[in-house]
Amino acid sequence: LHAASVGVVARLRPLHVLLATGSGYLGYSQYGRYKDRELERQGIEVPPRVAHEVQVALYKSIPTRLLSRAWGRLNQVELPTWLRKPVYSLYIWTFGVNMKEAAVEELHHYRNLSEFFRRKLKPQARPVCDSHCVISPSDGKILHFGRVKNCEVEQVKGVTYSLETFLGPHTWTDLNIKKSEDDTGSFQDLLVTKEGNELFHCVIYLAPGDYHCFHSPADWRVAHRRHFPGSLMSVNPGVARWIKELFCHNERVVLSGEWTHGFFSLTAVGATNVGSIRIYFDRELHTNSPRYSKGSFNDFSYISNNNKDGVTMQKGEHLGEFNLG
Amino acid sequence: STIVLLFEAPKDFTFNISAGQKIRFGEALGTM
Repeated sequence: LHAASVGVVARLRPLHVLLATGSGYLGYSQYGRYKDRELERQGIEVPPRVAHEVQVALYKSIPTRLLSRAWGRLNQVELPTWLRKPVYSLYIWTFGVNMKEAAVEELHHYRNLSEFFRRKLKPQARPVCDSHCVISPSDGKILHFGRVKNCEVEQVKGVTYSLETFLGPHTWTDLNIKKSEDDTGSFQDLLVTKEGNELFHCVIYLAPGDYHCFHSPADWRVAHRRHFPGSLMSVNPGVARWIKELFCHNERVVLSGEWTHGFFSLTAVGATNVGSIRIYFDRELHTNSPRYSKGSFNDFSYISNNNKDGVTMQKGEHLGEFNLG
Repeated sequence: STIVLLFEAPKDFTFNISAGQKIRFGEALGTM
C-alpha cells in the first residue's frame, strides 16, 4: 500500500507543479488586467502589455505553418452532401456569416469548407463609393489607421512595427534605387515621392466569418510583388495587441506601386487558419509552401519590356483572396 | 487574416473611420 501511494505521489507531482504554476500565472495576469482596468477607470492611459521575447519565441516554435497546411488539406476534402448543411450551418452560427449576401445561398452547392470560405458576394451587396479616393479593400474591422511617424507603423494603438522590416529593403524600382543612392533620409522619406506629401496607413482585420476576397482600394498601378514567407501566428486583435511586430513575423504578400499621389501599397498578411494568399493576376505566386527560409523574401516585377506600366487596377476591382490553410 | 494599406497622400488627407469599427468592402476610408 505504501509503495503504491509513493507511486501515486510521484505520478501526481508534475501535475501538481503544472497546476500550481499555471494557476499562479493566470492569477498574476488577471491581477495585472484588474490593475490596468482600475487605472483606466481613473483616466490614466495604460500602455498595452506586449509579450516578452521568450513568449514570442515559444509561440513561434509551434509549427503553425504545418498546422495551417494540414488544416487546408482537411478542408479540401469533399464533404458528402448530407454533411454539408450541418457543417456549414455550424460555421455560419459560430462566426456570424450573413449568407443572404452570398452569391450562392444554397449550402449544398459548396463541396467543402474551403470553397464555402471563398464564397463570392452578390453583385449589389457592396456598392463601391464613388466620391472618395480610397475605399476599404475588404470586409473587416479597423484595427488602426493614421500617419506613419518615425518609420514606425502601429498595428494597434501603442504597439508598433518597423516600416522597413515590414516592407523589406527599398529596391523595388530602378527609380527608387537611384533616389536611395542620392538621398540620405529615412526609409519613410524614401517612400514619399512628392513634396508636401505624407505616409498614411490603415490595418483591417478579417474575422473568420467575413467575406475573404479583397479588392483594389484605389485606382493605381501595381509594379511589384514581394512575398515574405514567415510564421503563421494568429492575427486576431488580441494577439495583435500582445505581440509586437506581429505583421513582420507572419507570412505576407506586399504589392507596391503608384497612384496619382505617389507611393501606394497593399499587403495581405496570412494567419494560422488562413495561411495562403492568392493574387488573381499573379500565377507565379505560391504562399504557405513547405520550402521556407527564415527572413527571406521573393521579389517579382510586373513591369516588363512589353508592359512598362505594371498592372493597372481600378478602385473596387477584384484583386485576390485568402484561403484556408 | 489582415490587410495593411500604406500610401503616400497630401497632408490634407483625412480618414473618416474609427478604430474598432466594422467596415465593408467598398466603403470610404478617407478623402482629401
